[in-house]
Amino acid sequence: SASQYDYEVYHSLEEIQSWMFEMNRTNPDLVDMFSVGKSYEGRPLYVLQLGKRSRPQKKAVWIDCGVHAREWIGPAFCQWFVKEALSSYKHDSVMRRLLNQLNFYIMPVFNVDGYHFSWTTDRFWRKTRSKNRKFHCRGVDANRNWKVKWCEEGASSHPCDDTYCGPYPESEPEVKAVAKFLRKHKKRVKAYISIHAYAQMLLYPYSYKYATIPNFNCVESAAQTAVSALYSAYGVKYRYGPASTTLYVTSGSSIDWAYRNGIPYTFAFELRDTGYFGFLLPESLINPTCTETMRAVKTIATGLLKKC
Amino acid sequence: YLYNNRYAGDQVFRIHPNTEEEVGRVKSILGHIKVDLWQPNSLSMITHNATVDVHVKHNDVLRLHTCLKQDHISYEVFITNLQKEIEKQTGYRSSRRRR
Repeated sequence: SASQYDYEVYHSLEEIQSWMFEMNRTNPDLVDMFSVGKSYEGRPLYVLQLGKRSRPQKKAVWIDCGVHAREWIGPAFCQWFVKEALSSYKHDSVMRRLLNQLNFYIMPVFNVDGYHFSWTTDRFWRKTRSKNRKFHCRGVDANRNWKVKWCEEGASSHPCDDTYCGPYPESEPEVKAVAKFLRKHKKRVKAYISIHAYAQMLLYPYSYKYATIPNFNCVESAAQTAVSALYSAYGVKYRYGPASTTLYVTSGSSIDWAYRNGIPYTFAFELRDTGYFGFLLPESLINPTCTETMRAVKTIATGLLKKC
Repeated sequence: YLYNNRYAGDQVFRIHPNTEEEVGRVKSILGHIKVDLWQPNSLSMITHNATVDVHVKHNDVLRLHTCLKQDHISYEVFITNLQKEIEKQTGYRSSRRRR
């Protein structure tokens, strides 16, 4: 049941999905659950909507986790966020204000097929599980498949590469479903956050070019405030900045697409660590990693309620 | 074992190419061994002064050690037995569950 669910261990896709149903069942006034579509292998793409049902046109924040299957700390954070938001609504005035004034769309596992495969077959699988007509290799990098500068620098057109951009933009049903949802709700969604690992960075557009976004000052300030909040938990340092210069140039990424789609604040978190455990971050570090990231995400969301 | 013990003896190397020439050598070495790049995500993104984390199958471990040593490229092994780390990450819990 919800109260016995262990948020400090990694969970399989089945466990996460039944947890989502339980969150939906036990929190009727703050949670809604829906599917934005089906994955390549036909699994539902579930999303939890968190927020007080006060008025229809509330601003919204989208958070997706598990775009890359092997980055297990991502889904762990999305579950942690839901747990924290619901459990602190009554006693934390900041969280209460956020849930009253914003809706949060939480997608704990974006790449459901890949995540399932990383639990059952290949622990270090990254891509989706779509088949390719000409090659035996499977999968597309779901963070190179968005319709923004698609398949240019920093993506590969070879189906066997880990950064394969796909046969065409939004070829992956998972990408197409989320893009469709965000296009439909673009007037209300004011922040897009995608959770990845590992590198300890907070990245914002552009990924595909060395240029400054028009609202740079507001986004830069939000990122700086977020990494300071993160640091305040356990003194862990995150670098922050435009993805192209802070990490490397990549095309077809979700944060660039969301930004170009009109969402003014789009971020990619690269959670712990910087390469001691890599993708194998132990379960003992789920708590501190999620606690510090929670502080960062709360400051980003709080910033949306102010004018910049 | 988890994953049918398929990662037994696999290792994760952290390579530090310090010059453009070493970057070229690392790209060439990794281009001839089937590796799983952890950071960055593709050979084309390897640059000097940025580390390269790469997962190598157990039967290619010795070969990679030899190549990097021959070219005097700085590196260390940060996971010496991947299977063990995987078991540690979730294996403990599943054995608890088995108990």
